Amino acid sequence: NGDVEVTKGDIGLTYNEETGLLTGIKMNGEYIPITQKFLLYRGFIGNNGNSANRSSGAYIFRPNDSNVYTVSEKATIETYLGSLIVEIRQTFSDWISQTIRLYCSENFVEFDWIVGPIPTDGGNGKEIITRYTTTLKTNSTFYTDSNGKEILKRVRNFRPTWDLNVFENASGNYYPVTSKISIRDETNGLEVAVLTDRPEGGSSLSDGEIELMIHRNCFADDSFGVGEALNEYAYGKGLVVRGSHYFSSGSFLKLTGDQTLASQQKDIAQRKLLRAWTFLAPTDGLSFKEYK
Amino acid sequence: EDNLNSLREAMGVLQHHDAITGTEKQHVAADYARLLNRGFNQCSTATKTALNKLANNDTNNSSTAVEYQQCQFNISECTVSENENSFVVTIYNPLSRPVNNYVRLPVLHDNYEVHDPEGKKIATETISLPKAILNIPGRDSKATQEILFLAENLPPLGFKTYYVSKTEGVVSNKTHQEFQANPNKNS
Repeated sequence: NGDVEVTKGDIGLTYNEETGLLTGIKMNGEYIPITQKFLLYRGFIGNNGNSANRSSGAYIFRPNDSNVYTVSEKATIETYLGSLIVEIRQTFSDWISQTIRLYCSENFVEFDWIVGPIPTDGGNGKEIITRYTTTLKTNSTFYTDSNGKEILKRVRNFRPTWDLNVFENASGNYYPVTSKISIRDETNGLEVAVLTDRPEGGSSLSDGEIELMIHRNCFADDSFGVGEALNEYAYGKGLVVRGSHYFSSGSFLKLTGDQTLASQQKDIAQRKLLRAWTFLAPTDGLSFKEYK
Repeated sequence: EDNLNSLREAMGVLQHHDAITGTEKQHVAADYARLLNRGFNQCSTATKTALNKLANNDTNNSSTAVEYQQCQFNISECTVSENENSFVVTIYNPLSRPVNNYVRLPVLHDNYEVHDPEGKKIATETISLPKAILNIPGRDSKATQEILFLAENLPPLGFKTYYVSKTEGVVSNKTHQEFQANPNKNS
């Protein structure tokens, strides 16, 4: 059906030849249909006179409406098939691109994205997210971590200690993600988790979805104190951000080798958040033997 | 202590909620970056000394002390790997258990070989950098490729050193399929 399958070790993914978009990931013995897109919210601009007129700014995320706009329905794609690594390189626009990596002997899929400078056209700011959509039946529930420690259960449009009326569907369901966000299909025993290399905002606005905000610009101050619009720049241009998501999925009921899915994810998080330090030094022309 | 204080002070300032959440003004963001960069640079003197100590190098003797350097791998920029025909890569594992770690180093050419601490040649790959990296504002590098290798079984709270050298001529036995636009599904 136009899907191309690429595998490395025990991990595989499929993407659509026509659209260049991801269509599924296989790891830990389970194939999960999945799409991933880059989307954007348009930031609200108001006069900050009352809460309904508050602009989206440095302190708060407040989109113009609940609509989310697709940056591109297609990606141009290039593949690199090596013995240590497979890379699928996707270009969505001249300011969003991504490399999906499968390593031999690793138990995650890496999404290494580069976003920016965000275009400044259109008046409203742009708040860029990436959204992973699966077929998991998640019953309005998702999980986010708290400073890499306790995993907290989040239920859409619900707070455990008071009755909640949500008027802003997207921002009202956003939570801080320090290093992990996950969803579970309790009926089929499946879990999908995305581990981040930095804190981001995230949510699951529909069943089976995970979304994370990775970059934003806002053209109006939200009047909460910074006194300046959030449009960070360097070298006279809007910032370019590069970051990674580490994708893990499988059954949370079965053991994979001697590991559970949770312990596998903890191992990935430790190795990525306390990663090895790399130092280089010239050898002044000495051979390996002389240097040793 | 003096070399550590600069980064300690920067980290002290960056506990402020504006630095944590990004609610600072633009010129303050630039100043935070300046403070951190100065702290990193001054701290590198301490890490160099510590690594030399761990490696039992005589730090008082300039001929045996190693000039360890760190690079901005987030923008694939590194003076040492880009300019030296041979160099060593020391990888320190801060975890209390052994780990494997993939190493990526920006380079200008595609003919490099890597030897592990025992002198055994290990598998490497040279992969071209994404165009988006090459265009990052402020990146000051001629590197268009990265070499990739696996540093296996790094000891807990310890390190391994790999020797990287440029080889003559072109690598003939490529084991990979180079970037291919819109590859056919049957390939």
